[in-house]
Amino acid sequence: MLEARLDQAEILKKVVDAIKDLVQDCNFDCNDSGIALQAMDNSHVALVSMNLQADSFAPYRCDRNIALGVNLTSLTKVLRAAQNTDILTLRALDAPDSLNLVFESQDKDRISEYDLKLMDIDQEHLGIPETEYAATIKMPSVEFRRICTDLMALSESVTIEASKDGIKFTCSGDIGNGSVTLRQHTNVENEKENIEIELSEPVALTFSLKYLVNFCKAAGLSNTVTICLSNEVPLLVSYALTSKAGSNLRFYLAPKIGD
Amino acid sequence: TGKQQSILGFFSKA
Repeated sequence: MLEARLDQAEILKKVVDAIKDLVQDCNFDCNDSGIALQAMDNSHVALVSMNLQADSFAPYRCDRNIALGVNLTSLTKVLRAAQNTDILTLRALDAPDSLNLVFESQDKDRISEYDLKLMDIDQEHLGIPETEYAATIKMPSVEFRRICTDLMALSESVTIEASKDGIKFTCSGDIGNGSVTLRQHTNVENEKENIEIELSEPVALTFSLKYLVNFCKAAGLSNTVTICLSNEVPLLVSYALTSKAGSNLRFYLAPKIGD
Repeated sequence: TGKQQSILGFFSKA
């Protein structure tokens, strides 16, 4: 059986909120190392991958591999009943037809309990190759969201160029064109404001802004976002879910290539 | 602005 207790319901609420417009139904794959989710959007352009390691929960118990087939719209309805600061416990049997969710207020004066019906989802699992990215950018997540939404007002695509001069986001549309350039920046007093750029070779790739703006719904999960690029491979946009390494929400986006 | 690629062209089915 599965029993997983999260100290803050906020994490799961925000994860589901961030991905529910990209993915409708997906399996939460539970095993002794934690809970993972992988799903593509309907048009197979983007891939969402979530990992919540067992050490993100206390306690965490999962004796066998369990796939929880969940409709995210339904899960959203149930999670709406949880306050951000509630303690959230997920429970399921080994071959479950429902997922039990318990929300407890921090001072334990309210306990809510819900059962969510599960579904059988036959989902393809994709192997994501280990990639040494040519460019890695770590920046404030709200700043990345602002760049994407600002550029989407002009165009449906953005070209991201990484060079020794910095990271340049360029778009052009019917009303005109625009660009934003980021340079490495260290704020000694407020590390969250830092922009860190690691570059091993120049990169230039074009992506759909509609998807990038969608990924930015995860900005509430983490102050910083990590963006990884290599020529002719999908872009990786990654948000840390907890302070523990390995628990993250990742989005991969296939590029636009050629004319 | 280029042709949208599919993620399936990059990641193989496990």
